[in-house]
Amino acid sequence: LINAWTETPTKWYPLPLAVGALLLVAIQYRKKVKRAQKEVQLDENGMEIIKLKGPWHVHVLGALPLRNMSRLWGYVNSLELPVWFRPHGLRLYAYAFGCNLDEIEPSDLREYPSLGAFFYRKLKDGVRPVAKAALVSPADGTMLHFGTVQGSRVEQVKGITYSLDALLGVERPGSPSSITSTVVEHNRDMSVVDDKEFANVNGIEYSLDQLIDAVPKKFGAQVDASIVEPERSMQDTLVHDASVALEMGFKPPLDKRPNTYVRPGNSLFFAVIYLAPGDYHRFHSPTAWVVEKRRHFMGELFSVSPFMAKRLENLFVLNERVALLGRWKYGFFGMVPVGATNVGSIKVNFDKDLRTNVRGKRPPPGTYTEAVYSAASPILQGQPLTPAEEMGGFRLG
Amino acid sequence: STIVLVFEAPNDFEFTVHSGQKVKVGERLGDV
Repeated sequence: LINAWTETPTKWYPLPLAVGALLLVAIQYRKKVKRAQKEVQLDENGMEIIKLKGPWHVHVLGALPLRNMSRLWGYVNSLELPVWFRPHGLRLYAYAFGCNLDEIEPSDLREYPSLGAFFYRKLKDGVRPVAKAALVSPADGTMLHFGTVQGSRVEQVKGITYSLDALLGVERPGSPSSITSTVVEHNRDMSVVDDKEFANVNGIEYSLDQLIDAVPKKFGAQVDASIVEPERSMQDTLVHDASVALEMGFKPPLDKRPNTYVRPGNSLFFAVIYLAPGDYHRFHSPTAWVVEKRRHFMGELFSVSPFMAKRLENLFVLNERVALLGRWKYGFFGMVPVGATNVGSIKVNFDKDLRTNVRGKRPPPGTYTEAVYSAASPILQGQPLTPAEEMGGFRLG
Repeated sequence: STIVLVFEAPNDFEFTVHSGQKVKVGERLGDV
């Protein structure tokens, strides 16, 4: 080999013209494809058409029946494990994926009937102290990316962006974006609440009107629900809602403003948190805010690992997701749990009607079903949440 | 699974984390 390498004479031949021409054609074609991938195509309503973009292996993945695979995965993991096997199997899983078994509740592994139940485990009280900050982490995970939203585009990774309107949805009359709109009824009887009761419950010398300027006097008349939740008393409800109102410096609902609207002196920010398979998979409220509505986008269930986020454009607007939209003390606030192949089921505790990753024909990409939470708290016009309050979670399948 | 937060905040809002950092529920992400 050494002799061949050193002693073989190098002889240069001129390339035939046709080979050179073919090479130039190939280079031009590659440039054109890359340009087409970067171009944003709009539909008749001016909305971006969301398509699968990425290298060839992304298209191979896109051809797989990911939703069916996800449901099958969920079914397999819901099968009950023999009691003798649970501690061994779950310990092995915990070791492989780095779960901390000291902080789970219940701590006896025999009490988790399946891997799915263990995956959706709870934590012991007090193991996650809540920082005194405007924004706290809603989940255990890895901070993938964060920054400001520039020109209605959110950066997925460096250099790859997606449309904010596609992520959250926009309200346009006559557009196919909104399929159904329902009011989620809550089991709270707020019709008897008045200023006096509110002050009594809180044990303080202020009235509801003093606290909240924009409260309509007859708000009770707008409420449909009439059953009081047995596990949560009127007193607890009022104290909870009042604490959110106080903490967020209550402001009335934001009307129907576009997602890109910000007040003077403000900007839109974004943050992406990735939950690895071994992480605690419930999510909590990142601040004191009021969720006014949810939009459920049925979609694909690609993996959302950092590997895929770097390769698959529009990943977060292709996948099934639930956009929870509302407001906090600085204006608009949105939280979007995005599903993945292994965790297609997104649960929201205060929305019993929500069903994700269901069988059946999917609507076109970009369409969504919407529910409004105005019945949850007529005063705050939505579902009030305190910082780090549990909101829901991701389940296997 | 992933959670995307999109929110309006004053221009002086600052994230107190860095990309790739492990975070836990309730941990400070940013402040004004």
